Amino acid sequence: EEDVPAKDEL
Amino acid sequence: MNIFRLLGDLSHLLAIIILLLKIWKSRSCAGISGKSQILFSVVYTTRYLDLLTTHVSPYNTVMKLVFIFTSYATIYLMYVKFKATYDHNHDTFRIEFLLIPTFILALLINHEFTVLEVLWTFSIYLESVAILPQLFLVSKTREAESITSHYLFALGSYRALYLLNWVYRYVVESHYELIAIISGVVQTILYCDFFYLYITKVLKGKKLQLPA
Repeated sequence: EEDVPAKDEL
Repeated sequence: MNIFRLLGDLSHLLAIIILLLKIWKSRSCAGISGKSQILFSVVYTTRYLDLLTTHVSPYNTVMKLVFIFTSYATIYLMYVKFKATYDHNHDTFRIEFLLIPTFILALLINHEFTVLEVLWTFSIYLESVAILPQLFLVSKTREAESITSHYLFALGSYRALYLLNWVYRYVVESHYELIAIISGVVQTILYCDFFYLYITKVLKGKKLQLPA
């Protein structure tokens, strides 16, 4: 399964 | 955090401050699209729902809250406090033409089929086109006040600076986020015509006027 990228941007 | 990302965030913040000050000082929201402002509120509300589930940093949390709060404040000023100055005759873009396709696209193309992830994706897609009602309003009235042009320039620069941030992060950290990158490219392209007019006219002291 594809990893969901971390949401560290606005 | 790299310099492009920081400048992008500051540019975004500056755009919001310019808009609020313009409305507050002139006691008027003439020339501003309420439709675009509603879309921005939808964008921030659906994107920052992760405030309830994840903590990234104090900076991240504060900026998210500022973007949500100021977008609602702008809508309050436009639709309640200075309602009489709102240019509704020219602000006729049908926002459902943006809301529905971007939502369907988010349902189809996302990283994970969960509520938070689909709403985040929807916010990214919607943000890329949320300025269209504003550009449509400018094209209908054929002109924009200088202060409105500065607002649009700062708002457009924000995602352009994010593009540089993504290039930097790809090179230095091998980090990339395709949904945000492609949407950011689309968003920036939509501003190109405006950027050209801003640089060739507004920066030379002329009013932004479209040719008849």
